[in-house]
Order: sequence, then C-alpha cells, then structure tokens
Amino acid sequence: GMKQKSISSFFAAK
Amino acid sequence: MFEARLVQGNLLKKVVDAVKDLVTDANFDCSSSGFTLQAMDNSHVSLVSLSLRSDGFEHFRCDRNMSMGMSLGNLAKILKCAGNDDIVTMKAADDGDTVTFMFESPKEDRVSDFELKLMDIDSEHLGIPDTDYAATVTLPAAEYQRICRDLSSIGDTVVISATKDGVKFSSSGDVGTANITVRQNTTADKKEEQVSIDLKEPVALTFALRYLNSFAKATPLASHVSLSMARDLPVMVDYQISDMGHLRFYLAPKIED
Repeated sequence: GMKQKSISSFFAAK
Repeated sequence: MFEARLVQGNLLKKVVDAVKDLVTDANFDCSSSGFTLQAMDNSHVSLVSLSLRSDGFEHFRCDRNMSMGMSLGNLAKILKCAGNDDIVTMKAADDGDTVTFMFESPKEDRVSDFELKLMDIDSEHLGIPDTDYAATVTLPAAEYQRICRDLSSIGDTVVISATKDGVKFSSSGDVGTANITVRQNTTADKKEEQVSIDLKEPVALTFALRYLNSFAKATPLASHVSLSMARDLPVMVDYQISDMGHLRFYLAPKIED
C-alpha cells in the first residue's frame, strides 16, 4: 500500500 | 511598531479564507521586507507559505521583526466585516498583545476598527530547499479546482503523471476510475484559458485529494496555478498574488510502503 509521508520528513526545521 | 495599508483589502480576506480550514492558528511574521506566514496543517502533511512583499502595500512600516500569533478562524470573522472594496490597515505595537484592523470604505464615509487578540503559538519554521522540478504545469486555477473536485467523487488519492503527452490526473475507488489529461495550450484565445507545461523529465506522484482540494480554496486569488513536481518530493501548488507575492502549498506525497 501507499504510505502518507509527513512534510517535515522533506523539509528540515530551521 | 508595525503598520501596513493594503488598498486591495479583500486580498487579505481571500488569503485567510484559503488557508483557514487547513491551519487553525498561525504566526504572521513581519519584517521590513514584508508580511509572511509559514504553517503546517494539523497532521503535518502539508505546508502553507504566504509571502506579501512590503512594496505591494501602499504603506508599510515595520520597525522591529515581530511574530503575531492569530487564530485564523477569528481573523476570518473580523475580515468578513470588511467591505469588499475597503482599504485595510493593520497596526500593532511592538510589545502589544493585539493587532488592529482598520477598514475604510473607498468613499471615505465609513471607518471601522477591529482589535484581534494575539496568541502565543509554538511553531517551527521549516527550510524549503530550492528544487529543480522535473515538471511544472500552469493551468487555470478554476480548472485545477474542477479537476480536484471531480476526482474527489471517485477516489481519495490522485496520481499526477507528467509526460510529453500532457499531465494526467488519475483516481480510482469503489465507483470506478477516472483520468483527466490536460495538454499544453498556449494559443487559447483567452489568456485565462492557457495551459503551459514545462517538462524536464517524466514524473509521477501520488497525493491525498483532500489536501489538493483544500488548496483550491485559493482559486479567487489568481487566474492560474502552477503545480511543480519532482520525484519523491512534495508537490508545490503555487498561486501568484499579482504585484505582491505568492501563496504556496506543499504536499508530501504518498509513497509505496
């Protein structure tokens, strides 16, 4: 199945 | 202090209406360069990024960088009290716990002010890297809205695939399947109907439709919207706000487990 990624797994905290 | 006067006051109303269902509370950041907001939705699947440059305001003053936490629902309630053609001025003291919205009618015969309580919001800022997108499709904002709405009646997710033949939106569910393809059309009679596709390499990604649908609430802000995609990266859904900046949404893809 497809898993929803979270946005913070792509954009690191500043 | 912070003071910003926006002749096209309804623009602020459109921005808040576009994001209030996705984001409950958010910090608006003010600096001499402008008025910005960055916030994730509650489930941390998408990110909203608003930028209104200071030079797009009739008057803009920000003595000290400040972050103003607001309930977007309450802000929307206040902005609903502005007339459609009203000039909106925002004012806040450096150390205050409120922001004032002043609405002036174009004929200058009615002035009102509403004070909104600010709130402390813990929010982390994410760094959005510059990305070389494999494909960008720019289509009429109303067309994007229609595609998302139509596919939502078929399934929960959409596969967006960009190839040299066009950009295909596919969904499937209990009802059956649906495919909608948009092709480049830069010769449409009306500029607002034009579609342009910038394809560097084919790319296909899967997304939850409910977020893409929610982004379409920004439709009144711009004639066109751009979708930019790169392999295994969030899609960027970009509404340009003329002469002022942009409202961008980023949505994390669904990836094979």
